[in-house]
Amino acid sequence: KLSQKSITSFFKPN
Amino acid sequence: MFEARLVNSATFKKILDAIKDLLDQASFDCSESGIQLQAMDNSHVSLVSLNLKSDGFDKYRCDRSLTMGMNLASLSKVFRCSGSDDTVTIKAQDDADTVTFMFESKKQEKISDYEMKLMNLDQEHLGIPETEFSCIIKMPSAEFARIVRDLSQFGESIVISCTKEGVKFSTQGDIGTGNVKLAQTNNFDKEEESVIIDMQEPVSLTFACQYLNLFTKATPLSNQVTLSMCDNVPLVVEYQIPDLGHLCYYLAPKIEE
Repeated sequence: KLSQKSITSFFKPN
Repeated sequence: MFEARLVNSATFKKILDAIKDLLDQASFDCSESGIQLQAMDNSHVSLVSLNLKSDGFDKYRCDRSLTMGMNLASLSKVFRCSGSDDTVTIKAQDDADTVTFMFESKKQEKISDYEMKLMNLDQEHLGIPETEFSCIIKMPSAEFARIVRDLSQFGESIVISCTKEGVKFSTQGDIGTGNVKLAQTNNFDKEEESVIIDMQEPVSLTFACQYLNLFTKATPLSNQVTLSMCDNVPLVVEYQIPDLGHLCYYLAPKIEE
């Protein structure tokens, strides 16, 4: 089962 | 004082069309070097990054850096009032709470201006790490749009697999499956029509059709699109805006739990 990741799990706030 | 003039207002309209279905509102960060925008969609699955360099404008002046928060539906209403051959001038005073758009027709017989209220947006900038991509695919933007549109009819996700032979787009749904394979072309005469693959190692990732479709709204901006992929890293879909800058979309993959 695939789950959609959030972009914030790859890119962190500056 | 901020002032930016673009003879071809249609380019700005195309940029707006390419982001307005993904973002409700966004901040335009204006500095001496140009205009930048970075924003996530409401679901925080994708990120839009726009970069317009100051020397791409026909006139550009930015005395002090400023951030202009705008509602993109309102901005679209303003640009709907422009003619396709119009020149646009964007103006704002330092610390202003409004921005003015002036449209001038080719022969300057019609000049209109629209003042729009700015918004204070709580913006959060994300750091985008430098990535060594496993595969970089350059292909005609219209072909990419066509493939995404076709495959979206069958399933919610598209698997993009890249090897040195070519790139494969696949989907599956209730009614069956669909696959589109593109081979690398040897047609070096027509760069616009070619498919060029730069592969370090094969990669296969799954992405939501809904977002890929929204990214293809940028197709009118550029003949070519670049897809950059690496395992467990967001896909980068990049459209170069000739002489002005680029528009990049980042999309988080779907990953096995």
